[in-house]
Amino acid sequence: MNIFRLIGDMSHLLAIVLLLLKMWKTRSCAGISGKSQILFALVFATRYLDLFTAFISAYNSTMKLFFISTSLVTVYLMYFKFRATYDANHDTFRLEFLVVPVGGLAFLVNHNFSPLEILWTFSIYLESVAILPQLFMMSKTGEAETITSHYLFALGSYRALYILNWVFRYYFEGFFDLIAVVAGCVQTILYCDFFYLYITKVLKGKKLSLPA
Amino acid sequence: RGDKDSKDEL
Repeated sequence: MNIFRLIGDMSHLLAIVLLLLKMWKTRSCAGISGKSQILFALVFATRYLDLFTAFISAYNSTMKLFFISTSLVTVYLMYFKFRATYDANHDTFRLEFLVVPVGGLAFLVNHNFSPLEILWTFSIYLESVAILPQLFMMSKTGEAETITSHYLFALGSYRALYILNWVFRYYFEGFFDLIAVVAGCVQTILYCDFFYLYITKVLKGKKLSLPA
Repeated sequence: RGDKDSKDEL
């Protein structure tokens, strides 16, 4: 554990809490892509199966349980409790276009051809693109609520901080995981356009609206 | 990849 990873994890935690608070306080999930949230639930469910096979630390297990359970709660809130506020008309990204290629790639490019390892790899690849339905939805509506942009900024920062963590671990621990690093870089790059808008608009007190 | 190595990450 180093400082970059700790801040990265906290940023990830903050993102999830922000999203749940936004939905709970406004009793609405308007502007949030249910498809991205389904993908995140799938990411956690496939990655953290090692909860049952390996114990790393209390921190590790607690965080894994938190991520799995909150992602399921988020999907429940969107598709059941606050379904009436879900903006399905704008959430039209086709999930099979992500899940199928990512599944194929996980079979072909992995560290070890075993069920748990393939699921872990699938989860890493899927996470790198899971935000696309959300970004697609925002590009269709042309805007995002400020709280939603805070959520996305925290969520994007988490993987960017993990990159710093991997640089640190490479130099000081000799640790290097090519799959995680490449996928993490792809994931972070996808947020760059959003980061630019966030810094130039939201941090200056303006609402996030996309250039027409 | 050692099992413990990357599975300590979230």
